[in-house]
Amino acid sequence: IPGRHSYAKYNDWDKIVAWTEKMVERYPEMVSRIKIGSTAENNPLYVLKIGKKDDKRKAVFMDCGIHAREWVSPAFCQWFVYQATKSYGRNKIMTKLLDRMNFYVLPVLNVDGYIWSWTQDRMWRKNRSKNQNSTCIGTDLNRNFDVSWNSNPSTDNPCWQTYRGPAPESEKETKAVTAFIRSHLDSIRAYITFHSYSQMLLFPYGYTTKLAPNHKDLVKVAKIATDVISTRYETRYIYGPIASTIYPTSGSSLDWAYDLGIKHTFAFELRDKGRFGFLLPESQIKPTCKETMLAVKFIARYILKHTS
Amino acid sequence: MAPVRFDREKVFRVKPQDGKQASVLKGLTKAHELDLWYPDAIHDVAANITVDFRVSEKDSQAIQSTLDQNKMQYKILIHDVQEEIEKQFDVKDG
Repeated sequence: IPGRHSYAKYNDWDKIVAWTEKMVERYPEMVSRIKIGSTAENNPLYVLKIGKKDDKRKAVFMDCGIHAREWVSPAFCQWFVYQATKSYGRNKIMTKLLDRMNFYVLPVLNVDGYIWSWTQDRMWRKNRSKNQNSTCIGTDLNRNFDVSWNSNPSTDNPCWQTYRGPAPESEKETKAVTAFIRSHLDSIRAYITFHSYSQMLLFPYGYTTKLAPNHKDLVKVAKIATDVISTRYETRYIYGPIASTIYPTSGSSLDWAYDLGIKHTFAFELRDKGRFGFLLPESQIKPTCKETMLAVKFIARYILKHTS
Repeated sequence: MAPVRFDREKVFRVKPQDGKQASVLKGLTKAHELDLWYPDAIHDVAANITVDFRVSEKDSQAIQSTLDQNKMQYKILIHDVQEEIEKQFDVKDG
């Protein structure tokens, strides 16, 4: 029996699974759990659907924990589900959002890596799949999406942290996510992925320095979202396209989702700016989640109002 | 298998000022198989880009010497990674 789940603490995988069950049990009208696939080590991949039963409504897809060691990311996804369910009927904005749209939340994308980071190696980043002709383990799932997959020379060595895998979508985790998003493409209007660290809000593209066709729109949303973040604790985020704001990158989920047709795709790089890096203390989970929540709610409201 | 420990491992922050310093840093990253925290690939290490990386206790002296020799300014963000790992859990149960 896993120990007690807490939104203010980091939870291991067993606690997160038990928590997903509890959320479905507690909010049967609002929360359902969808198994979208399984991992290389046969762990289940769960998406929590928050909202009404109607599948035709606009939806936002969110994933957390694509990189195992970025623990504050899964903490945010859990926080989001908690806040959404708790504030429905109490908070005007959340009630309006949930009355009109759905959220698909994947609390941990890289489950095997996350477990490994808890049990064996806190600094683990990739998944745990075996690589042919190499003793090095794992693929960086955020280099494994089928978008300009083979364009970056620093991703073809299985021993590197950014190994892209033997082929695009070679990983079961990537495949499960892309299959789910493709099958819900008619309703998904926004894709948001959560990473840490460096306090940035990023949007396409990463694989090219060309600007996205709706660049101005993305800039507008990102500017307001980062302004909103700072209102709570004065945490400063920067924003911009991945390639020019951090560095060029290939095979990322963000670019893949955008090129698939989801025209509002964002990646949050959550707290902090390097004091703790991947080792953000638990005492900062709550403030990080609270400020991020404001930005996510803003993006969702924007999607509701400005997409057809 | 015993979990990996990170006793006295350090996290450095370096901002190479020019191409030469960036090359030095890339060389160090390759030679010591440093764990890049930011950016996440050696390919992206360049002049005027802030680079954070984790160094084993064994290698940290050599890294510091090389940075000093090349007059590269650096900051040690974390002096003992294992200590920070333990300090992450700073919220009491209940």
